[in-house]
Amino acid sequence: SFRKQFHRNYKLHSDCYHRRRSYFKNSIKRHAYLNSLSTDKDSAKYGINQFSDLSINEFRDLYLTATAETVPPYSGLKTEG
Amino acid sequence: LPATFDWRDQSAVGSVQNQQACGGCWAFSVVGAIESVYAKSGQPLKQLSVQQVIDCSYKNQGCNGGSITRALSWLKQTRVKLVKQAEYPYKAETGICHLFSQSHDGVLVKDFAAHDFSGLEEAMMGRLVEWGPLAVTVDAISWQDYLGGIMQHHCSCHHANHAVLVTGYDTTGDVPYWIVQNSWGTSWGNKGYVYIKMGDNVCGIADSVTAVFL
Repeated sequence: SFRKQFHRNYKLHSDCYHRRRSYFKNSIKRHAYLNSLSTDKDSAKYGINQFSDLSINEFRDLYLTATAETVPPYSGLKTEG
Repeated sequence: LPATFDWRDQSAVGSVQNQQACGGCWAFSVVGAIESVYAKSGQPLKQLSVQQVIDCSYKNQGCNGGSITRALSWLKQTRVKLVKQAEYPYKAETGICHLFSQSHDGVLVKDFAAHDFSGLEEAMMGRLVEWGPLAVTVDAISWQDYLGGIMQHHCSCHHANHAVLVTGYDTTGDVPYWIVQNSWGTSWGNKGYVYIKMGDNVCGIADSVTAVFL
């Protein structure tokens, strides 16, 4: 169902399939943990999405690539220019 | 300040983009902020080129990563005009920088302001309303599994690693939250948006906040 929904074309029982299945299972465990601590009505929900067959490292390497410079605290003074 | 505010209601926010397999979030947040401030000034909302920033902002690493402030420093110092997306389409990979003549139509960045608003999120609300959507960095490790709702826990502020665009806020409910546009497509989160609790610097949303002036 996941492969169909997110257009994954790796073949059943291939090495790639087993690796992705392992990452997918890990993500299911993460969802259970994250949701168990988010019980409020408006709290974030965690579950299966397009990133569920990525390892944490793959996700970080591919999507979390921004760096932040140290910036001064906001003082309320106009700093333009 | 209004209890709820969203630049989308002023038709000043572009549609949610999908960076695909390119680590160009920093360019998407910068270009999204520029598009919005341009529209805020009364001009029609137009889609500007993210690929131009990825290819040409030489102090950044293209699809391998970059920084909001370095990209804006480059735009300000070189006075490169940001051209339309249609003229320099997105390819989801770093390419060779295409140059345009100075007479070519485009949007020029006059200045920008980058500040740490941690502990000052109410002031940040005011700057959002006054200056326009804000490009921010966040720690987005836990965003891999996000489906929707207001992110209140499991989001540390130790290490900024992702860039997004804050377009509004809502303080009318039990949990006030920032409205944040991401660049992972509309199937992620709340139609491409994530809501982040206000007041506790959740995900480090207030640590590095950048506004653009045109």
